[in-house]
Amino acid sequence: QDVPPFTEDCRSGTYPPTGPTFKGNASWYIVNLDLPPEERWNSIIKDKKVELFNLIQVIKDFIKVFDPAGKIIGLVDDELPLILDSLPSPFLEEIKGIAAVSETPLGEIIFYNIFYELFTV
Amino acid sequence: CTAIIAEDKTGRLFHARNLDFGLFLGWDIKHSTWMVSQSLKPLTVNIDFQRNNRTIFKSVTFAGYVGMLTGVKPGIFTVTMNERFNLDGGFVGIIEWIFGIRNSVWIGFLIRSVLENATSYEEAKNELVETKLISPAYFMLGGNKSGEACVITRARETCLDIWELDLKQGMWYLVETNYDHWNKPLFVDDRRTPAMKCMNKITQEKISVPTIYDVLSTKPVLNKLTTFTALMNVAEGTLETYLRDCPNPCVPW
Repeated sequence: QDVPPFTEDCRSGTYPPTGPTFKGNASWYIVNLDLPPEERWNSIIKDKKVELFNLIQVIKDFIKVFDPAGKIIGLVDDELPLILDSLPSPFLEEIKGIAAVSETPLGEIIFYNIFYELFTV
Repeated sequence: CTAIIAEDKTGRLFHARNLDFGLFLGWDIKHSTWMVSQSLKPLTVNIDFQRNNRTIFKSVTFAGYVGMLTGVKPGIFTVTMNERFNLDGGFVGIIEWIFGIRNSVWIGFLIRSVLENATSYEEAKNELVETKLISPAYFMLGGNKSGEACVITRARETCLDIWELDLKQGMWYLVETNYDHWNKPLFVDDRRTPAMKCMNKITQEKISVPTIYDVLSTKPVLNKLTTFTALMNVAEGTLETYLRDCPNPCVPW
């Protein structure tokens, strides 16, 4: 199964999910769109602050392999908030709120939010 | 990613996906996993977006990521997005944005706006077809009426193709991975053929949330990059999300 062609038979009876391919359920949250954008994600980020820090650290460690001097991270922290301050509302305000609650540099939260677009190349 | 929209014999539409992300972003030798994929799993959250204490839409995303890639507007439509890799990719769109050309929309933000504001399948479809994008993409859109499902293949500026469900021709499901449906997938990354093989084996008579989960649990549709499986039923407005793992032996993508 590590090389093509495909070899596994179609699975059956896997639902409800259990066993080694199931790692758990995603937890539910409410985002109240009546709140100011800066406050909408507060409860989620308070719960997931450590996990968010860990992900960003993994990405930073990965970048450091190619850029030991940390120039790219410096650009992300210092320049990205200036360059992308024109992100549309309410997304920019929400991102600023997330950066504040998670105590993470704004540039790193912006980078996380544009990661998917970056990787379509 | 692998996304499936299917219609059963009674006209009910199911929409499901595996979200695969993190290719080449660091391999954890000890745990035999991609590091970013592994770190995204605990950040996966289901969100009920409400206004005036009423659900507007439901979505699964990563905590801190304010755009949406998967969601259901109960009773109206479901939507997912898959990455479309292209040299004229998101990197170009981001550079344009930085240099002040800002007539394009960020994909995650577009999907969230569509989930928030579109009031019908057709309106959602028009938005996804016509809006200029920062990066190319595949949009999978399902409605709440028989035959309402399509895969929209997008370049950054134009819509390249709309592939519709066609029940009269016996096409009761659509499978989209990360390749244009009119081209063959890369032979080392063919999740489409096994997914279709399993869908054909299940048949339209037996398609349901549990059987679609079976398809999305079959390797290589399930692989080392798979972060979560999301299952949506538009009529009931339900969204179920399960975090996934792919213990060895398992394909890396």
